[in-house]
Amino acid sequence: YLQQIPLSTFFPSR
Amino acid sequence: MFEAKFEDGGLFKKIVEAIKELVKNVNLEANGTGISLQAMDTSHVALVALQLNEKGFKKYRCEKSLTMGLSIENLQKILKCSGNDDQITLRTQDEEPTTLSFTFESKNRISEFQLNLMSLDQEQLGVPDTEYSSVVRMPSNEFTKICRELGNINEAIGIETSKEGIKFYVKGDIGEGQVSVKINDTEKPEERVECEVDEPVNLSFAVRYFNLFNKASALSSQVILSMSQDQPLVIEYIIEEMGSLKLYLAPKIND
Repeated sequence: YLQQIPLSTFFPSR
Repeated sequence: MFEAKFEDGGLFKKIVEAIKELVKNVNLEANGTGISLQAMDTSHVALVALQLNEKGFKKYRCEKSLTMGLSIENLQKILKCSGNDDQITLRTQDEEPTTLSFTFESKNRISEFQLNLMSLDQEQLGVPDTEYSSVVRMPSNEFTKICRELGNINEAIGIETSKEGIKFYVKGDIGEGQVSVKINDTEKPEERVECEVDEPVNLSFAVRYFNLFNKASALSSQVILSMSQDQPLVIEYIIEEMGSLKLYLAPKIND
């Protein structure tokens, strides 16, 4: 099963 | 005062066309170096990053950096009043503008419109400027075609890189399949396929975002896919002489 990861997991908030 | 004149207004229309289904409201940032935009889609899975350099404009002036909050839908309504061959000038007067002015100019007509600006509180992500372990350049129409074809079979698409080229694959309820695109160095730059693979990757993505990204293929005959294992991919369209449109997509990962 493939789960969609949100972008905020990879890129920090500015 | 801010003023930016596109010699080719059709280009600005193509950019808006390319992002209109990904993002609704955006902050357009202008400063001395040019115009930029960063916005995420509502599900926070995809990110649009546009950079237009000051040198690419026919005329550019920005004394003080400013943020212009726009509705893409409303922007498009105004752009519909311009011809594809018009020159388009964006302009603001005040230090804290409430409207953005548009001038559309052709041989025999000049139109002026004002778009009301909005104050948008948008989350900005710090996208690191990293090296990617696989970088693939290929014709944008070929990438569009593969996504459309494989998207019929399953909603997730796999991408695998190797020194030999790039492979797209799907596994769905009805069956499975794969498309391999071979490296070539043809004389026609728009048909070239190049793979720089330091480390091969094997990643999965939701193909429906790619199908939205592919609206940007009108901007460039080539697309650049930059990937590292278990990291978001970047799909970049170079906008000749002006800058680039980068579209980021977070991967799907095995649970």
